[in-house]
Amino acid sequence: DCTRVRAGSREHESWAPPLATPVAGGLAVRTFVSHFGERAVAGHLTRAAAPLRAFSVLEPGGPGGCAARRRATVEETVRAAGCRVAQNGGFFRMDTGECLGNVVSDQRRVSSSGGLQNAQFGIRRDGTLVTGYLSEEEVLDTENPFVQLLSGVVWLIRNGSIYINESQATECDETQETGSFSKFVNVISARTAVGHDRKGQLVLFHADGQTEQRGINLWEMAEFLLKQDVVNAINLDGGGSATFVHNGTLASYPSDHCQDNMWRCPRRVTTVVCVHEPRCQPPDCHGHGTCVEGRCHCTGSFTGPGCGELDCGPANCSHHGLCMETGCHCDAGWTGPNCSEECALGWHRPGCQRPCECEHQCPCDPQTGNCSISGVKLCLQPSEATLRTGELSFFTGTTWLALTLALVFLLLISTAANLSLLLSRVERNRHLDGDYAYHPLQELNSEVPAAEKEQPGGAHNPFKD
Amino acid sequence: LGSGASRDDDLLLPYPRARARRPR
Repeated sequence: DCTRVRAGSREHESWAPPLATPVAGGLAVRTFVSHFGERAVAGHLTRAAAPLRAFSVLEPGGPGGCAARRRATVEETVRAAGCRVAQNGGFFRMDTGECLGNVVSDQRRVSSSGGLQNAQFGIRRDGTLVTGYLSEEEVLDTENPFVQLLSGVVWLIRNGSIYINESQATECDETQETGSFSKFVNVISARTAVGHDRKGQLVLFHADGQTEQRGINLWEMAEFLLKQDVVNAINLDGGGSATFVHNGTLASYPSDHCQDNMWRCPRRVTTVVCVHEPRCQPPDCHGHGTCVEGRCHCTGSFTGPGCGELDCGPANCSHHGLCMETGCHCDAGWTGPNCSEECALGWHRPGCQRPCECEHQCPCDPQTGNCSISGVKLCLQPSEATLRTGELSFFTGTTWLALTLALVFLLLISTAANLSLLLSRVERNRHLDGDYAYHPLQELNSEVPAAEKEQPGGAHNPFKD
Repeated sequence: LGSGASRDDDLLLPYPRARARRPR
């Protein structure tokens, strides 16, 4: 009813999810018959753990119900959704079936109120519970978007304190018929509410009644919730809309009459608040796992709560590859489960799948397959690796033979010359004994020279001897 | 007659039906 706020931040409370993942599937339904003044009022209080996975806002009759302006009883809506506990949700136009306020159902943005300032309750993608007033900008946030959201009228409890007076100032138009909003707050009737407690558990409240005859007003409902350790809560549609369904069966006493006034019939409403079996986030585990009791069991190298992250182990592909769904996809030249092994000689390409295509089966670059690489030993032809017998590299066999014979001949001559020299020396040395030797000259004409003296020094005449 | 659609007879409306002004 009140002003629209398009942008900026409005008064609201954000409750972060607990650090420790709560046990999924925890659901407690309590039935009460309490006295409010002198009135006995019957109702139910439901607590659900892990609301991100166990709570949903449903459109009437299934997805697309608000766009189709559909109305359906709570029993009809939950039949296909499998809700363990369900109640009526937000307000709607009786004549047209239009869903009023903001509606986000299972990550689908169904309708936006354009920043209309009525009490909101929702859950963001990271599990944060949001209660209070929101601008249109906050409703349409994409960084941490709402996965569930619906609008009520009157913020009952804010951060553990009753907030009804402040809500009247924020949510009602004082210039309209005076007293209508005040009457709405103070009249007794069937009531419903949604909120959360200090543990972050979702709380649904329902009380049977009939407007101005049975039931409770908003103050009494807020006080009851405070005693149940509810921290934040908003008021949802009441009167004939108030409906409580347990395991698919109506478990409350509607105040609307059937066509036959004898009986009471549940009203066809629009949005429904539903507590179901925990679902995975996202429900399909990103297509990389199976959902078992609200938890994703991932396949392949995927990990994370929603199987949306790849993990190839602490080695992380040794920085030589990419982590993909089937494991490490190695870069060229590397192989192994962690891409830590180089390709063996003779193989290249990613995963060492291709043999080198070099001549003479020579190795190649393990990354590029290039055959002209340095640092690799010369890859010789096998036929050139050994010499054949009798084949010379520079001379023919005949040439080598001639050369050898010539050298042998020279050796023989040298040997003969050396021998003759040796013999003559030996012969000469036989005549040499002393400091010098005397060698008489011989006359060719046969006369012996007149003077023939022995030389001093001990030399003797070998001829005399 | 004892089941089916309700009469929608227990109305609890926060704002009056007939509105002289559109929301600001």
